[in-house]
Amino acid sequence: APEPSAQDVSLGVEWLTRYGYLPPPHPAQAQLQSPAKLRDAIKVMQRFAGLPETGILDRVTMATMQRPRCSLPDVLGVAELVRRRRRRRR
Amino acid sequence: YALSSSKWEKRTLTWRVRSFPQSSALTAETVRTLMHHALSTWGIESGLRFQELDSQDPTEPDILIDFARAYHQDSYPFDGQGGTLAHAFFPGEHPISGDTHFDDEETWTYGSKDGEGTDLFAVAVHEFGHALGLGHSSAPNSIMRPFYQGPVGEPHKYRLSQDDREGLQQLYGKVPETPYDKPTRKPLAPAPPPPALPPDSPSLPVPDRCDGNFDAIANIRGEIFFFKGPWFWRLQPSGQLVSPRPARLHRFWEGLPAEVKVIQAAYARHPDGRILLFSGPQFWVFQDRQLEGAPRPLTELGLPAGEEVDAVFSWPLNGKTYLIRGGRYWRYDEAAARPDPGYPRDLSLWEGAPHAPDDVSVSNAGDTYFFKGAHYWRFPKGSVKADPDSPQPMGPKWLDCPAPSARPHSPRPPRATLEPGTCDCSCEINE
Repeated sequence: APEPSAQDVSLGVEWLTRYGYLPPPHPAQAQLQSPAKLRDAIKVMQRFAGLPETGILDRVTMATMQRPRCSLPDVLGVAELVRRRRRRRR
Repeated sequence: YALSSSKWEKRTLTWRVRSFPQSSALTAETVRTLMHHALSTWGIESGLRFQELDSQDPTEPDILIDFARAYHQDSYPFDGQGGTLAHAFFPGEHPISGDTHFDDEETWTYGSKDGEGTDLFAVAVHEFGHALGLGHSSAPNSIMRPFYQGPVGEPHKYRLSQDDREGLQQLYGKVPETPYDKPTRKPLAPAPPPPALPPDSPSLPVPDRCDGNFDAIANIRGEIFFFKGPWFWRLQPSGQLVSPRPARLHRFWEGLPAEVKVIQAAYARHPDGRILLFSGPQFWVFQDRQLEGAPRPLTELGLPAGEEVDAVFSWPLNGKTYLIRGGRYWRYDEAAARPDPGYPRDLSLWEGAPHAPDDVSVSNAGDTYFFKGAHYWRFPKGSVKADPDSPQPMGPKWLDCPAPSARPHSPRPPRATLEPGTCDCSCEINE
């Protein structure tokens, strides 16, 4: 798939942050968003949307972000997600 | 499924629609009915009960429903047509907990083909899932998926997916067995919401259920129906009213002729579950909500030609059906499908029963209740002698009404029929 444009990436990251897939940015920490983290976030979003979990911000994934939906985030608090992951690992 | 970190501790939640859609063809009555169905979808699987508050009721409901646009004083501004459609707040002690907001700039529809507008019922079921504590789910057929999946069919036929039921039962446990005898059939499905009326059609004045004086009262598959003129109320086995507002008689009982203005008596026939509605010297037989065949004469049940009934009930103890007119009653043997000989008899054999009752019904616990005016007389299961403390006001026990105050005009209980045997009572002319 063609590389997504910078604008798509920016819109995509904004959307993923809004709906809980990425932690909200913090001006003081400016934590870096590793490409792997971004890819994971895209995969989880694709699962909620019923799309193939490629981890790539392709055209279909970008178009899905425009579909009518509920305003609430899909992932309830990244901390909650971490807790669940820890629980699963245990 | 995913759970938020909160749930309601109480099991009866109140709700009210505070504002209605301005840019959709749905009437307020349709919106309220759709909200009732959407809440009932979760209630049926959890034992949660939902009680609609009247618009005049000053109580703050647990679930306050609004149609709003753009920024509406919470942290989720809407974005015009498309995009975000609605949101709801998880359970909690905050005033906004449980509240549910729909974007008023969407074209909300009911029963439209897919692609036309946004199906209000489907989105409402989703949002009430949040209001009860569920997060979004990625399960393929869950109603809690974040993206709108189109209409989900007829509201009164819709059932939650397994994923949604499991998430709900994580929060609220499985449906508790009701303490009543399990009705042998499912309660009647609520009528579909009314079709969109022309925007300025006047809504008919509805009677006040707390006045009593019902035309007919019947236990139909575990629910008590209270009929009055062209309206009726439904009381669920849990003791909750389906809605404080009455439903339309002719919209629900499909095929009931329009010229039938009043239902004088009603009962559910045990052997086959048919429901019989009586008016004048005739009765109509329904299979579920659909009329079955032509009206039948009351003479078939043993009454003289031209006679009418005040009350009819089926007594589970002997499988007989009792038809009451004034101070007399006839008895019909459902199993033999013929009237019992030796009738009519004097109603005073039901010790303490009121003359010409509005109707009689047997509760899910098996007690027999005579209703008249705003009062009821209770006959314990298997007994033909009224409780000594009868009559009692029916409003607080049956219809979620305040106890009648000692106001001079509050309806006094009508005099019961005489006890059998001689009596030396001196009846004043106006007693």
